[in-house]
Amino acid sequence: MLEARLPQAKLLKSLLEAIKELVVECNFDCNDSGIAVQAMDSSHVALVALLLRADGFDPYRCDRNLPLGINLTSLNKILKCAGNEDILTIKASDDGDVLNLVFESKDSDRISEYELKLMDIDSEHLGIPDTQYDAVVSMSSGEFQRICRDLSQISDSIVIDVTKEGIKFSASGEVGNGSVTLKQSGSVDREDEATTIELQQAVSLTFSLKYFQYFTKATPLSSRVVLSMSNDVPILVEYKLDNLGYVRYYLAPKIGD
Amino acid sequence: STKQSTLGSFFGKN
Repeated sequence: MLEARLPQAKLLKSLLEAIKELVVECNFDCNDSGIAVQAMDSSHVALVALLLRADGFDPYRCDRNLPLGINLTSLNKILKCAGNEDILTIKASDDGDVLNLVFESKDSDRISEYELKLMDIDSEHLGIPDTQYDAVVSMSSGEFQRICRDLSQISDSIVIDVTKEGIKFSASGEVGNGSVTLKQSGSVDREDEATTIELQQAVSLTFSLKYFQYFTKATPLSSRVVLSMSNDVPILVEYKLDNLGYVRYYLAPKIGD
Repeated sequence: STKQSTLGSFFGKN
């Protein structure tokens, strides 16, 4: 059986926001080390990998591997019934076909209980190779969100060029073109806003902006985002969750004919 | 011009 408790329902709500535009239904794979999700979008262009480590919950208990097949639209409906600050407990039995969700107000004078019907999901699990990337850029997640939003006015594609001087995002479309360059910064007052670049060799990649806009739904989960890139391979876009795990997205590049 | 690739050409099936 599974029993896992989070001090704030807001976290699960935010996680759901971060994946529900990409994926309609997926398995939450629970075991004694935590809860993991790996799911691709329907076009097999983007993949989300989510990890919530057991020690990020208090308490956490799961005796054996338990795949919970969840329709995210349905889960979203139930999570709308939780207050952001509610204590959230999820429970599932080994042979059950429902997920129990309990929302408890902080002073414990209101307890609401919901059951979500589970489903059997035959998901395709991809093996993601351990990759040494040529360029790893850590930057403000809010800045990344703004750049994706701004350049989506220009085009539905974005070109990312990384050199040791900085990272340049550019778009070219019918109205004209635009670009935003962030220089590697060592002297900003706020660490959250700094851009740092680890570079083995310069990279230049083209991506569909639509998917980046889905990924940036994870912005409330972390003040930082890390973009890991090598030429002609999928980009890894990672949001780390404090003391809990991560949300990672992989996006296949657009490649020249 | 560029063409959208898919993840299947980079990541193997488990």
